[in-house]
Amino acid sequence: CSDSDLGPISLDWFEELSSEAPP
Amino acid sequence: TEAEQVTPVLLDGLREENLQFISKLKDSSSSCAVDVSSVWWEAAGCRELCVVTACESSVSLWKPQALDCWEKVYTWQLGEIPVIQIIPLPDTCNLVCIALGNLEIEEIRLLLYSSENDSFKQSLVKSGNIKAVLGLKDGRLVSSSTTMQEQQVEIVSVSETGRCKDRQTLMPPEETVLAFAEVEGVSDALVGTTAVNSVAIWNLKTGQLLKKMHIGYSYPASICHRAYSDSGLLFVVLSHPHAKESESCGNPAFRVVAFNPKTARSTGVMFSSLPPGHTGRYLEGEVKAACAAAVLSSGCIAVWDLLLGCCTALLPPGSDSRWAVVRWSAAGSGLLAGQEDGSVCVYRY
Repeated sequence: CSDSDLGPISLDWFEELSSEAPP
Repeated sequence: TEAEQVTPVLLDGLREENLQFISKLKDSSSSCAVDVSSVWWEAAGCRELCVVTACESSVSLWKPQALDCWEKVYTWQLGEIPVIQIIPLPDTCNLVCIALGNLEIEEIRLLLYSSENDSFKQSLVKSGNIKAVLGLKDGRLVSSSTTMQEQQVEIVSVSETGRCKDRQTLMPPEETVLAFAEVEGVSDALVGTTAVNSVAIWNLKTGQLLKKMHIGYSYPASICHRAYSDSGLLFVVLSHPHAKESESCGNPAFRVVAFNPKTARSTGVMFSSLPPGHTGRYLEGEVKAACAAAVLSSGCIAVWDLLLGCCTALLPPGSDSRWAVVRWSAAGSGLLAGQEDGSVCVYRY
C-alpha cells in the first residue's frame, strides 16, 4: 500500500489522536 | 490407533509435518469440551504450564507428568449457569478466568487456589449482559456490557488472590463492541470490533475513544483477534465468520487489514482462506503471532501462516468425534485441540 491509498501517515498517530480526541 | 486418528493431513504435497501429536488427555466425567486453555500454575515452588479444560458444569486443572501424561489436579464445580468460555489472562499465575452464560455472557468468575486457607475457590468479577471480554496484560480484564440505556466498556484489575483492585471505564461507542485486542507496539492502545463492522481505538490510560474506522461491507460481523502498530499503520487481524465465498479470495477465514488511524482509510494486506476444495466455513479460532488456527464446520481444524496467507496443516475429525475448539498454548508452539467427546489433544506446531 502507498501513502496515496491511505492518506498521510504519522508515526505518532496514537499521541496525535489522544491530543485531538475529547477527554 | 489413537495416534492414527489424530495424524495431521499434509497439504499440496508438503513433505514435513507441521503439526506433531504430543499427548492426549481425557476427562472421563466430561461430556463435551466447551473450551480449553493453558495457565501457569505454581505449587510447592514449582511453576509449570498446565492445561485447563472446561465443560458446561465444571472446569478442571491438569498438571504435566512424565511421559507426556497429564494428572487432573482439581475440578471447580460451577453453579446453574453454564461455562461458555475460558478467558486467558496473560502474565498471571495460579488464576483461571471463565465466562458463564447461556447465549451471552452473564458472569465472569475467577478460579484460584487460596494459600490462606489451603483451598481452591472462586470469586465473581462481574455480572450483567456482557457482550465481549478480553484478558489484558498486568492482570486486567476489559469487557463490554449493555443495559437498557447504554453500553459500558470497563477495565477491571484483579489480584492473584481473586480480588478486584480497581475499575476504570472507557468511553463507549454508540454500537455494541463484540471483540477486543491489545495493540502490540503501543502500550496504552486497545482496539475493538463493533456490531456495525467498525474498528474502535481507545487510549487505555485516559479512557478516550480515539477513532472509529469502518471495515467495509464485504465482510460483515468481523471479529478482531490481534492488532499491532508498525510504520505509522495499525494492522488488525480479523476473522470473518459470515463472509461469502468469492472467486478472488476463496472462502476467507482470516484477513490482515492495514488502517491509517489518522485518516481511517484501510486496505487489505493478506487473505487466509479455507484450503482449496474444502467445503464448509470458519466457526471459531484463535491467533497467536503470525499463526491462526480455527475449527471449520466440516469438523476439521485448519492452521494458517498469516504472513504467507496459506493453510499449513489440516486436522481431520476423528472417526468417533469431531473437533470442537482449538487454542494456542500460552508458551512455545503448542496447540490445544478439543474434541466433542471432551478429550483434548496437544500438538507441537
